[in-house]
Amino acid sequence: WSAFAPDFKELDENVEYEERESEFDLTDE
Amino acid sequence: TVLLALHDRAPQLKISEDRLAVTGEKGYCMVRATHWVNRGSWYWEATIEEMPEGSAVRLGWGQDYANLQAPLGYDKFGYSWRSKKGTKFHESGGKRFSNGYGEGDTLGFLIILPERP
Amino acid sequence: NLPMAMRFRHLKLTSRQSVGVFRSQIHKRGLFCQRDIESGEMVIEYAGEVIRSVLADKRERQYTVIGMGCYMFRIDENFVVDATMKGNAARFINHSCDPNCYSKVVEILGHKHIIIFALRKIICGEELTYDYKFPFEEDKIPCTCGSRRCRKFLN
Repeated sequence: WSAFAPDFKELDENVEYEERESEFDLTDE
Repeated sequence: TVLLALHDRAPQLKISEDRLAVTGEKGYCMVRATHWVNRGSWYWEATIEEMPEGSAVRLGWGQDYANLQAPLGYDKFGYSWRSKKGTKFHESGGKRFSNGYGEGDTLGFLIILPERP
Repeated sequence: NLPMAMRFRHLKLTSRQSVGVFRSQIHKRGLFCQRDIESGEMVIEYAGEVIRSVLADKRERQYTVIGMGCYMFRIDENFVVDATMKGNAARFINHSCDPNCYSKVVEILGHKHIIIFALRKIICGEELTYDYKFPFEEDKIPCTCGSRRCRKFLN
């Protein structure tokens, strides 16, 4: 069932997402 | 005296005692200043006294509706100038504007609004 | 009646044995139980990437643009679990207006977890469903749960 999304990663528990400085920018310089 | 507002900000930000410094950990968000303008031309200046290693900041003008849970310049209600690479932002679009800035630099921000509100 | 933290620690080991993913004609995939489950038991955590709410809207738009199904679950007004690219089998649990499970946000050691609990005794082989409780919205999503008490729409 991981084929559901390309390069899907199975987790055992929640992971905190580390935002990048360019997180909200249209393009990352 | 223009200070960082205590209430008009993303609650997860930490404001210093003298209300001239702000620290964020979890994600990029915003604090507004205590003063606002709604007509005519206005200019404010800030000298960067301290920027910890690896930190970044976006300074500028933000309207009331600018999303506090995002950096200034993310939506159409804000215009910012970033310390890293000196990029300017509006509606998440970054454009080359100057070299990067940091400790010791003094930055000026001019806004020109119509005389009538 | 063990403390939540103990039950949660135990959950990581057991949930892989308790649930399985099956191919469902109606919803493409679904979650089913591989053993009898007692009423009130912790079944599985809806695990994924914890992101700030403001990022969820952006990501949802990005997934929609590339036609990828979006699997997200709101923890509270500040945080959302995004299980689209990283998650566990819980992401496949389908909605039912007459569910046999329910979801609950439980705070354990300062972290909030979305946990699926059994509403009643569930017999081995049954599909696991919970009521998504989507907020009421204008543009409707038809519900295909087919249960007697179906509300016809998810939102």
